Amino acid sequence: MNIFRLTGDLSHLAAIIILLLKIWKTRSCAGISGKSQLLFALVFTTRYLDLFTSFISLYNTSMKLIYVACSYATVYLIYMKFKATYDGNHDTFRVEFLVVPVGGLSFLVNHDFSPLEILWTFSIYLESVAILPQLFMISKTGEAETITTHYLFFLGLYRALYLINWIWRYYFEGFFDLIAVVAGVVQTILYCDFFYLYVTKVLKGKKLSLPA
Amino acid sequence: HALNIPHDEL
Repeated sequence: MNIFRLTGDLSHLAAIIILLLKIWKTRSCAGISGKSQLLFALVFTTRYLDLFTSFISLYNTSMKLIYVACSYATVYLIYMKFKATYDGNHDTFRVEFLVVPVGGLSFLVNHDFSPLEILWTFSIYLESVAILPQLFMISKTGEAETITTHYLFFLGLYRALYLINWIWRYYFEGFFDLIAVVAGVVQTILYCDFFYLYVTKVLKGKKLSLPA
Repeated sequence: HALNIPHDEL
């Protein structure tokens, strides 16, 4: 465990909590893509099946349980409790265009052709693109609430910190996971445009709105 | 053959 990995995990946790609190406090999930949140719930479910097969550490187990529980709570708030505020008309990204190719790829390119490993690979690939419905929704409506941009910032920062963690681990532990690294690079690149807008607009006190 | 490859990251 190095500082980049730890801050990455905490950044991920911050993102998840920010989103949950935003929805809970405002009693509304306006501007949030339920499809992205469903994909993240699927990501955590397929990745953390190893909770049943291997124990890494108390930290590892607790964080996995927290991530899974929070992602299901978020999906529940969007599709059940605050369903009336869910902006489904703008959440029109076709998720099958992500899930089907990612599913196929995880069968073709993986570390080991075993059920759990294929599901882990699927979750890594799916996570890298799971934010696309949310970004698509923002590009469609042309704006995002500031709190939503904080969520996106921490969610993007998390994988960027993991990239530094992987460089660190490569040099100091000889650890290298090509699948995670390539997917992590793709995932981080998808946030670059958003990071630019976040720094140039939101951090200067302006609302994130896109030119028409 | 292990049941799965241990992944220590989240």
